[in-house]
Amino acid sequence: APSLFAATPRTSRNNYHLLQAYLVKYYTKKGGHQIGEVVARGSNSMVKKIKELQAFFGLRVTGKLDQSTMDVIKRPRCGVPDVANYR
Amino acid sequence: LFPGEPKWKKNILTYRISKYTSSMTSADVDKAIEMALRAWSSAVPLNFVRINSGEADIMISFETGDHGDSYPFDGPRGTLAHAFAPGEGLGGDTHFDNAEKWTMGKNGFNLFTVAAHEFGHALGLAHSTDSSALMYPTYKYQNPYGFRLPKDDVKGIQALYGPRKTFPGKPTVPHTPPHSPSIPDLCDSSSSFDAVTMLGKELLFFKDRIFWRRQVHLMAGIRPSTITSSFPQLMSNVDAAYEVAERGTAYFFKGPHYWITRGFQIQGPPRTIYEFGFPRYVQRIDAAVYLRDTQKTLFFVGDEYYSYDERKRKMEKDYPKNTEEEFSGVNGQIDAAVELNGYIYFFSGPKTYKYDTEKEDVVSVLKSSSWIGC
Repeated sequence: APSLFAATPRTSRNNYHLLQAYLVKYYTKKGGHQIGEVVARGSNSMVKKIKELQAFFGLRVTGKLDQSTMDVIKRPRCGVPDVANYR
Repeated sequence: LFPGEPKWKKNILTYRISKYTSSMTSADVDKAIEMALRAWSSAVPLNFVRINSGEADIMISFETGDHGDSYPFDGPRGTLAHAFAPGEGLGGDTHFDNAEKWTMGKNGFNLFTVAAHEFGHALGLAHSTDSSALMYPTYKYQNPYGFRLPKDDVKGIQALYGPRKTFPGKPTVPHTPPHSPSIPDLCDSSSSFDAVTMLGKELLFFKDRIFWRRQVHLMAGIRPSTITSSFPQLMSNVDAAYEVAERGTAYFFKGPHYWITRGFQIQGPPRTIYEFGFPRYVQRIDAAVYLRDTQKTLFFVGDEYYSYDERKRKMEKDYPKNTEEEFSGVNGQIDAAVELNGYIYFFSGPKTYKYDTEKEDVVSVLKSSSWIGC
């Protein structure tokens, strides 16, 4: 999904892995099959998760891994997921 | 709130610090934890009692990596801490990543700040999308001394536990901070204003929960006041504002909503920004400025801007355009903008660009805080 990335290839790969880990950690309900779903590169599910993230943080909702989305991902944060039923 | 709205059924809760960190003294950890709990107990009828042995409702510990709760920590930065919603066993427990550098100040991660956030979870609050809220998920230093819960957090916690009574036997009153909100120190800050607009003969500068009023040509008598005191509906964190002086009307934007005012009087309920013709992915406006000559309002969103024709009350075609490409010399994201004496002043972080619309170039750069006398 080249449209997801605007940076150089190596940075893109690193960003992709960072994004993947972030979405699994904070935008996937634990214990379900969705973890497998979310990591499918370029899948609609991943775009949907990026959109959820962007909407939550008040970013422009594009579904793409742009700089402002990366900035949020790299920011230190609380480990409680934003969307999951964390009990 | 968390799904199912879990909350404590009792109003006296015990806590215990079972594992300390090596990056702070135990006394400082105790103090930060106590202050963080007090931030919540000042708003709701909950009392916290410390115990030193056995199982407390809220077990507090500093942990490293995998620590047995299925949410392993990840080393420095990344995840700083987590806490469990109210409940038996693990419920209410609060863990801090011991790999972080914890401090009482700003050099590292401030334990009070993170603990206060985590205790919000331990009491039943989920993450907030309001970036001014303590329950917003990313770290932002809070000064422990004189800290008061932001409105969104008060609203959330009082929805679960109700407001704290001032004294036994007296009527229940909503939580009101004893002092006005702290005034952002713009003189010593790299931040800019959230919004700037003319309103009648005055210039208004908004930042967090405060706004400053000044006469355009006078530096004297600039005083901060709370947004709630003049615009209760807006409460805090105004994203953008502009005035169409010919109509005697001003517009204030906050998230996907806007309010119309005549002077300081808000007219009617909030409306949605999509009435202006913004695409749905635009969820908030960073800055807005009305240009008197063309009777057009420019709306800045991220690194782009839209042009709205106030005469036709219609968004113009061929927008959005890239801000830096169209406004030569203006760099960075626009936080606020206002037109004054034929110039557009773009506020971007600590800088204000004075843009000459005829020369189509920046003619000078000012310090943003100089507008309020710094």
